[in-house]
Amino acid sequence: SPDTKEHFAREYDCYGDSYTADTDVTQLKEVFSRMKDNE
Amino acid sequence: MEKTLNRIRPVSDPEAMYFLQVSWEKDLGAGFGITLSDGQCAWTGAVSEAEISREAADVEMNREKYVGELKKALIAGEESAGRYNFAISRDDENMECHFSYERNLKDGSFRLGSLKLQKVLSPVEVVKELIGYCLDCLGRLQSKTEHLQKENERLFRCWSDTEKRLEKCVEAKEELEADLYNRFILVLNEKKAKIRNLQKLLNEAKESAAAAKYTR
Amino acid sequence: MEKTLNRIRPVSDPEAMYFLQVSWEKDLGAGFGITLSDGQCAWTGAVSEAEISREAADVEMNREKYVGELKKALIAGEESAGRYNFAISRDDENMECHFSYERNLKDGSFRLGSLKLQKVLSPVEVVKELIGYCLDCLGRLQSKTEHLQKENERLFRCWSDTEKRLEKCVEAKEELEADLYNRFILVLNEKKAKIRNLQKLLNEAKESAAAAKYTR
Repeated sequence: SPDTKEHFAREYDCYGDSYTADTDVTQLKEVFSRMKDNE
Repeated sequence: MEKTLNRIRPVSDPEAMYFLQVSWEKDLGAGFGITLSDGQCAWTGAVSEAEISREAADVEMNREKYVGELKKALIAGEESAGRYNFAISRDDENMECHFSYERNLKDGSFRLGSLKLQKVLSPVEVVKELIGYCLDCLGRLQSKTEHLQKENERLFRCWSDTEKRLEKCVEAKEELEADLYNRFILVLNEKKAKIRNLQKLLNEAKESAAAAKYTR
Repeated sequence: MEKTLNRIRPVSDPEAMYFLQVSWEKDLGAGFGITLSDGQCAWTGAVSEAEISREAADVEMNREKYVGELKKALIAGEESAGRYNFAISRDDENMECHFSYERNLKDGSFRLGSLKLQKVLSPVEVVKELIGYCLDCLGRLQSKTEHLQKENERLFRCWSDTEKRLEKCVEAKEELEADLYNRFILVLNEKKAKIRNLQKLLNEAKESAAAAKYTR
């Protein structure tokens, strides 16, 4: 829904990494793995 | 001058042993020399290029194929054991010896070639030459073996060193990955802390503005 | 049974060539056999362990060192060329031959040992055995050479493959580094864009509050 979209847009960047929650190796690896090669 | 030396046993006397030395320049098909010795007597002879052609025609074989057979019969030695027969017929009165060689087949044999050899007046020189030839070959082969052995040790060291460098590279790659991720995380988390702080300040500013508006 | 065969030239007749075969079980110092041949005649003899000890004592040399000298003189062949002299004195009447060997020094020589050899009644068998021994050695050495050659080629291929894997690893490491940085930059820049946006909003909120305060 538009609300959910807005919520995720506020909380996460377009690569799925949280703007505010600290990241760790596992989470960052997951973010990188989701990124398409042509990006 | 190429040479080979092999042991042969004539079909007429399988207990007897003879030494057959064949010599040629570059290509056996251009003609070759034969030296035969039983360790005490020696005979020599030669087969010319023309004679080879004639023998090939006699056995109705393509010349190249015939020369291939000659090589297997006269030069190959142990590899051809059993596939070729030799006949030696000595004529000591005339200081000659008839030497022939044939290909052994399942159901018979066919003559490859033959020649008359002349008895050597000084066989001891032939015997010395045969032993000397063997010792020279042994010396060369020994040097070659030592060289190959050293080369093998060198190649093994090179391979071993490269394996170690590969291990180090794999380790370095894993360390690089871990190191980069650690650095990235530090930098990213700094930015996230900044974002959290800015969001807190923004919320406070919004609340302050709302409270001021209400007071007004 | 260990054996060696070498060519020697007696000092008394440097033009003459003899073949010296030495045979022993495990250790030369425990005794050895000698076969000498000029290609036509042959003589044999043996030196016992006790005789070796006596000869070592005669030349006042430590036994182990003496056996070392014997090895260099009788077995080493071309490696010891010029350092040792041989004397052969034939006594055909008594079917014997006196064989001695000495160490050549800058200022003279000293006798290492000697023995009486008995003439062989059937020298042709000895000659055949010498040539046969050479051919057997050649055959074994040839096999060894071929094996070493194959091993050489195998090691080279292994080394070559490992070099290629190392190259790939180095490339992969470089690609990994570039790839991780690229991904990190994208994610980091998202955070920076967010920070810029929040800073802009915060500034706007602060300006708005300041304007409202002024109006009030």
